[in-house]
Amino acid sequence: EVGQPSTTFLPESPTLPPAETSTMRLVEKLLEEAPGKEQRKPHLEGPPLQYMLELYQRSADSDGHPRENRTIGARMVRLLMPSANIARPLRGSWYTRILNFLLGRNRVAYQLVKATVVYRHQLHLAHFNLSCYVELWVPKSPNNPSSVRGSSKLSLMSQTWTEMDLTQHIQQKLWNRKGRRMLRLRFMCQPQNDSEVAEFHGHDPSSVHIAFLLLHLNDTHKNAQKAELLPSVLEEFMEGESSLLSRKTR
Amino acid sequence: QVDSVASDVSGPSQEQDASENNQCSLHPYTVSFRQLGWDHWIIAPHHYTPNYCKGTCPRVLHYGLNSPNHAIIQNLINELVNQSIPQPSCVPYKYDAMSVLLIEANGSILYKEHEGMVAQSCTCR
Repeated sequence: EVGQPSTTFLPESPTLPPAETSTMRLVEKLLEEAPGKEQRKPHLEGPPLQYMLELYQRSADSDGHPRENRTIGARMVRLLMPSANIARPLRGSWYTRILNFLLGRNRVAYQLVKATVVYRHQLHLAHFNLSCYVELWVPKSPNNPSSVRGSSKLSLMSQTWTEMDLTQHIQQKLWNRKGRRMLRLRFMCQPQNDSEVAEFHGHDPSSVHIAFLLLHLNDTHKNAQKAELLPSVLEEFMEGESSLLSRKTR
Repeated sequence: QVDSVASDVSGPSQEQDASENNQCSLHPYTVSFRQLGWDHWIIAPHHYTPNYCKGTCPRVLHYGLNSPNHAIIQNLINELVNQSIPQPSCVPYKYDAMSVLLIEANGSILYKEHEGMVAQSCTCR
C-alpha cells in the first residue's frame, strides 16, 4: 500500500488469509483511530497542540526514540477537547460554562495512570481580565454537593494555564463504568475588576481554548514479555548433541 | 552423518566465503510518514527508521547471531534429513520502541509509545 495514501482500506478488506491477518492487525491497530485527511487541520493550531508538541519533545528525540529520562509516567497521553461547551446564565459577576468531555469506551483495557484538566486561570477577552477556575460538576442531590474542587497547581505550559488533578474522581466514578463515560466540569470566570462586571456581560469566551483534559494511560492488553526458557527435554538433547559434535570434531 | 557435517563445517567453504559479505545483518532504512501516506494524522516525528535485516544465514549459526536452539536444529534437519525444511531466515532479533504524536478521528491528540517499531539487531531463526 506504500504510495497509495489511504486509511480506509482496512475496514473494506474481505476476509484475510491467516498469513496476512497478523500484519493487518498491527496496521489496523496503528490506524484504528486515524482520522480522514480532511479532519486534521481544524485541530492543528492553538495551545492544546502546542502542549502536546512540548510533551513529545520532552519525551522523545527527533527520531521518535523515547527518552530514557522521560517523566510522563505512562506510555500514552491523550489530550481531549470538550465535546460540548455550554454557557450557563450569569450569576452575579460569575460567567459559567459547562464542559463535557467524552472519555469513550475503554476498548483495550487502558489503565488510567493520571488525569488532569488544564485550563486558563487568566483570560484576556475584549479588554477584560478574567480570573477563572474549574470544578467538577455534579448534579445536585441531597447527598451530593453541587460541585467538588480538585487540587490545582500551575502548569509548566505558561503562566496563564493551571493543571488540576482529577485522577481520583475519574478512577472512582467513571473509569470502569460501562457505556457512555462523560466527565462534566464547570468553568467559571469573574472579571478581576468588579467595576467591569456590568460591561463584561454579553462577551463570550467560548471561541478560545479554555480547557482540555489529559489522560495518562497504560495499555494493559499487552502480553508481558516471557523469558526464553529452554525446555528441559531439548536442553538434554542439546547437551548430548554438543558433546557428540565436539567428540567427532576432535 | 554428523561426522560428515562436522568435517564440512570445520573450515569455511567457498560458498561461505562468497556469502560472507552478504551475511545476515542489520541495514539502516528511513522512510517518511508522507511516503507511507500517514502524514495527515501523524504529527511527529516526520520520519520513521524501521531498519531491516537482510542477508544469508550461515550453515553454522554462531553465538553472535543469537539463534535459538530451534534454528540450530532446523539447520541440521535441512542439512541431514529433509531439504524441503528451509534453513533459518534472517529476521530482526531486538526492537526499539517509537513514540508518535497523532491526531485521532475524534480530534483528540495522542502521544503513544509503540513497542517493536525499530529493528535494532538481527538473528537467524
